[in-house]
Amino acid sequence: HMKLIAIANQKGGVGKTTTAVSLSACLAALGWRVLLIDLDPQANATSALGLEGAEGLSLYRALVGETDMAEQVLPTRIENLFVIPADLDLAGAEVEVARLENHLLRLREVVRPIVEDAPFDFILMDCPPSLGILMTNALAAADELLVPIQCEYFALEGLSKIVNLVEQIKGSGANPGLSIGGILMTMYDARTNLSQQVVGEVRRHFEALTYQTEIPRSVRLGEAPSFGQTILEYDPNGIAAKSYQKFAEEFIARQRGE
Amino acid sequence: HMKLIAIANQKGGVGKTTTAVSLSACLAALGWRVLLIDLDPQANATSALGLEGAEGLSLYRALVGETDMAEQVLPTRIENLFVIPADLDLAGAEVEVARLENHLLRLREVVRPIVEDAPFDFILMDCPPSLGILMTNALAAADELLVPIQCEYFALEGLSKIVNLVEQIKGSGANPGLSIGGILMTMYDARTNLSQQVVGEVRRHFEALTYQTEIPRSVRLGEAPSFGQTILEYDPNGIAAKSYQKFAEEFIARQRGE
Ligand SMILES: Nc1ncnc2c1ncn2[C@@H]1O[C@H](COP(=O)(O)OP(=O)(O)OP(=O)(O)O)[C@@H](O)[C@H]1O
Ligand SMILES: Nc1ncnc2c1ncn2[C@@H]1O[C@H](COP(=O)(O)OP(=O)(O)OP(=O)(O)O)[C@@H](O)[C@H]1O
Ligand SMILES: [Mg+2]
Ligand SMILES: [Mg+2]
Repeated sequence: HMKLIAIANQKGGVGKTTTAVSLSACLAALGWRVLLIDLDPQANATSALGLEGAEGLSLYRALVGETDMAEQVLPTRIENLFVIPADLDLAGAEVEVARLENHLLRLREVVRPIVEDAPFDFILMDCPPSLGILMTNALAAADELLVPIQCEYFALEGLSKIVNLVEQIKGSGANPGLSIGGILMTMYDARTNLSQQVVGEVRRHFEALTYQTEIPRSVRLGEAPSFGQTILEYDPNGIAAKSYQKFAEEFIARQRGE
Repeated sequence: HMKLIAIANQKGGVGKTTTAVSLSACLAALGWRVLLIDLDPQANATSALGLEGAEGLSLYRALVGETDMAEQVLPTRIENLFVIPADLDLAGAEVEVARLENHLLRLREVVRPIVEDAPFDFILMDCPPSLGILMTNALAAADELLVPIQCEYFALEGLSKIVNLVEQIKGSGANPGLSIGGILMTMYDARTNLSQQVVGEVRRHFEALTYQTEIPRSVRLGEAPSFGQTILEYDPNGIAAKSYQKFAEEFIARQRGE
């Protein structure tokens, strides 16, 4: 059964895009067929895979109903990994979608043909840092949520907000089946008390949801996108690639219910 | 003459809130009367000053016209520093404001009485990480923009987007006088090539706009908000406080046209 997963956290800079790209690459390397949808007008996931917003392709036009979403699917140089790139027009989609009748369910309708027909095992959506319409649309469409959180105080404070938002989306009837699939600690710096305190807090409140794997702070993850490479290509034997590979295995085990 | 400054960058986690709070505190300590408006539904600036969203106060209700913005102004324990706190309802403001006739100029209208009558030298607006309605409203209202940017590749990539957005707002006639007042490098880590490369790139393309002061990466800046303290209160003799004080002096010199 195909899973549609939103990688979301309204707090900015917590590692959503880095996790979306790295997890996609790791799953594809393990043989799973993955589609990554870049829902962020910043188009960071698109450029991290070495793609510029391809000419004429546009998630924006699919969202407002001018084209099919299936036509926006692009292969990448990585086997088993496909992407729907973002474009800057997406920022304009917020205002246009807000004015539609059933604006919360727009993305869910538009992505439905891909969910039903396409040969993917996982569809991952990289969400923008916001509580706006693109984010709520992603939550209304997704089966579950993966929440990356950096080991910082503001990110910790924001966790309750996303948990509340999920409850609201479930309660509104827009997506009663939505659940938080997991919480991933990112940018963990073992040398600071702050990192340890934040990890302790998150584990105490969300023990079952928080993955065992913690992604360490590593400058390699910051360097890779400037070459349009994933961490598996840029620094395959480094601690960052190894951590994301370990996370991908833990992610799959959890999907299997182990 | 009072200046209304938007602290904005659609890229998440670049140090907007940390800069808004630290600069406000430094300016207030130098004797300037400062109002900090928290435009982010995450309300990080509000909590960094040790305030929870005060009961009944709400920027949201002022934006949709139910109350005056002037009634939302709160003193802080810091002399010369006042704040208009954020509240989570702000996230709902995006959809409501989008439906108004002249939605781009909503904040500009609502903040006008404060700009004209109030005794502030500076009004700083901490913006959310987005290209959405709250951010474009802030750009339509502001005299100038202060753009914090972390020393990372995605943040560098985003700089051209914010420059284009400013041109669009100017060109649309919504705010012909808007300009980028300055660019501040944050989270600078002298040990990594990445930081040095990004700083080099930003200075090459935006030499005159980029402040000389660079804010170093310092865990103290991450710890201070968990105590509801500014960096001047939490670690007054550390490198982070000293850097923001140096930045505040450079900021004032530039405001005076030196
Ligand atoms: N584990 C890590 N160690 C060091 N740097 C990291 C790590 N993870 C991500 N980064 C870097 O930190 C910055 C923020 O990460 P990223 O852009 O993935 O976060 P995001 O949540 O997607 O941000 P936004 O909210 O803007 O979408 C990026 O420059 C990225 O390269
Ligand atoms: N110079 C610095 N050194 C170390 N940590 C920092 C520094 N500046 C900010 N931080 C921390 O990095 C994180 C991101 O900073 P901050 O929240 O101020 O960014 P932002 O741009 O306001 O984020 P958002 O896009 O979510 O509004 C915070 O946890 C903050 O405490
Ligand atoms: Mg991102
Ligand atoms: Mg902020």
